Amino acid sequence: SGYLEYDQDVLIPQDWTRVGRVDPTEELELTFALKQQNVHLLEEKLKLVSDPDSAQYGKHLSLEEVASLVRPSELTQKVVRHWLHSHGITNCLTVRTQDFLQCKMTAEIAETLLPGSRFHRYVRDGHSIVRSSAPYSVYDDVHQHLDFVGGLHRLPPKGQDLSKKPQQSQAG
Amino acid sequence: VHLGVTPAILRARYNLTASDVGSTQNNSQAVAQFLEQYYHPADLAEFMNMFGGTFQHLSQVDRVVGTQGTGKAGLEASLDVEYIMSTGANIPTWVFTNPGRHETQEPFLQWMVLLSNMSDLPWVHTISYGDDEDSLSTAYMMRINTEFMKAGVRGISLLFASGDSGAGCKHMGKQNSFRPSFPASSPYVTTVGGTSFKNPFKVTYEVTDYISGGGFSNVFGMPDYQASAVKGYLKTVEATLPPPSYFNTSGRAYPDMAALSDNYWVVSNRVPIPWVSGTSASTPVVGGMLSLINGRRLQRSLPTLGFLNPRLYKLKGQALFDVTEGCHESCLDEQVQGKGFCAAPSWDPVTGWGTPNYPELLAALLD
Repeated sequence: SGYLEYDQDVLIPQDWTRVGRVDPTEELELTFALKQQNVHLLEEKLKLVSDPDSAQYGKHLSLEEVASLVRPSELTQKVVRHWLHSHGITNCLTVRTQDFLQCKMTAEIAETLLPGSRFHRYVRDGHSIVRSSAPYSVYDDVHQHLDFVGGLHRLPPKGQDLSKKPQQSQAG
Repeated sequence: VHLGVTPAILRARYNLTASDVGSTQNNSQAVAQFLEQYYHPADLAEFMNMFGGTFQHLSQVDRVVGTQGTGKAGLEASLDVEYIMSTGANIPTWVFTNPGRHETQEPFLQWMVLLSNMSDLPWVHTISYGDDEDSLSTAYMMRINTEFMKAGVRGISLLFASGDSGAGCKHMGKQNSFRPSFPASSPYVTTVGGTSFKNPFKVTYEVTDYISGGGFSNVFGMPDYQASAVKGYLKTVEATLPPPSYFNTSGRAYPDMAALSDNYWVVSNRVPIPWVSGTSASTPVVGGMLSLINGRRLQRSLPTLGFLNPRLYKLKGQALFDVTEGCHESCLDEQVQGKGFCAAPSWDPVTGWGTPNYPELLAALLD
C-alpha cells in the first residue's frame, strides 16, 4: 500500500490533550483530493493571464472553464468512487471542479479504507478535534488517483498572540 | 504625534485621500479566518464610529460564509475585518469563517474546497494562516499550490501573511537552520511582510518589523518572475548574509511586499485594544488597497489584478516605499545570534519591495 503523505508530520503538538480512541461507530468526514488533469496547462495559463506583457494578460477564466481544464479523468473518478463504494461509502459531496470529494463514514470504515490510520479525539482550549495518530496508506490501485486525504493529520492553527509582541530579540 | 496605528494613520502614511474609497459596483473583498474566531458586527460598527470619521466607509460586512458563532470575538478576526474595510473603504466585504466545522475537517482545506465550489467570489482574499513547511507533506503543498493557481487564473488575488517569527528557526542539534512557512512560501500567492515606523509615535518612514516572516522555501524553486530581484539582493548583501547553511537560495523567496504591522488599535468585544501587532494586520491593509485598485480598473472595464506577483516584480519597486533599514529575528544561537535577513535597497526577504504608496501604485496598475 502507498503512503500518499509519507513526509507529513503526524505528531500531535503537546498543547492538544488526547481524550481517547474514537468510537468505531462515530461518524467522520474526510476530504479526498482527486488527481487533476492538465495542471501544467493551468500553470501556463496562469503565467499568461498574470504577465502584463502577455497578449492574454487579464483574460481570466470562469470557474466552469477552470473545471473543464482540471477535472479529474473519467478513470480517476471511476476508480475512486468504486473504492469508496466497495467500503460502503456513498454519502459524498463533490465540488464544481469535481477534484474534491467530501465523504461521511464511520471511524471503523475509515480505518479499514485507509490502512494504518487510528483515530483519536484531542482537545485544546475547549475545541475538540479528531485526527489519526499514525500515518495512513491507500491501496496501490487507488494511490495514483489521489493527491491526499484531508482530515487525518493537519491541525487547526493556533492564533498568533497578537496583543503581546514577542520580546525584542537582541539582533532586532 | 500618534499613540498607535489607526485607519487615519495608515491613510496618511500610504497617501490615501478621503476620495480614495470604493464604489459598491461589482467589486468585493474578503478575509478568511481559520482560528475558530468570530468577529462581532457591533465591534466593527464601534470601530468605524471611533476611527472612520475621515473617510466614507461601510460599517457592516456584506456576507459571512460559514457559521458565525456567538462566542467571544477573536482579536485576529476583528483586526482582519476592521482594517481591510479601512483601506478598502466602502467596498463590500465578506468573511469566510468556519467554527461550525466537523471535528475531522481541516479549516484551511475546507476554505480551499469552498473556492472550488463558488463561482461568485470576491476578487481579493487576505488570509493569516501558516504552518512550518517541514511539518506538511509535499503532496499536500503541491495540491494546495494547484488550488492557488485555479484561483489566480480566475482573476482572484490571494494575499497571505508572511508570519510573525522572522526567518523562523529549526533546531537540529548542532546546526540550526531557518524555517520557512507555507502558504507564505507558495510561488502562486502574494505574501505580505511587516514594518514599523522608525519613530513609533510619529508618521515617519518605515523600518522592518523584526517579527516579519521571510526567507527562502525549501520545497519550491524560485519562480522566474523574482529571479533577478533576488539575485540583486544576494549580491548587494553578500558580505553580511547569514551562513549559507541556514537557508536555500534556490527556493522561492518571500515576502513580496509589506505594510505596517506594529501597534494597531483594534475594537474587540466592544473594547478598544492598543498595541496589537503582527503580519495579520499588514495583510488586510494591503488587500484593501488592491481592492480599491480593482474597483478603479473595473470602472474602466479592465480585468481585475488576479495573481499580482509577475506584475508587481515588473514594477521593480516603483510605486512602493522601499524599506532599507532593520532586520528580522531568527535562531538564537552563536552563529546568527537571533538575526535573520536584513532589509536592503530594492527587494529583500524581510519586506519584499516595500510598502504601498497608493496613488503611485494606482497609477502603475491602472494602465
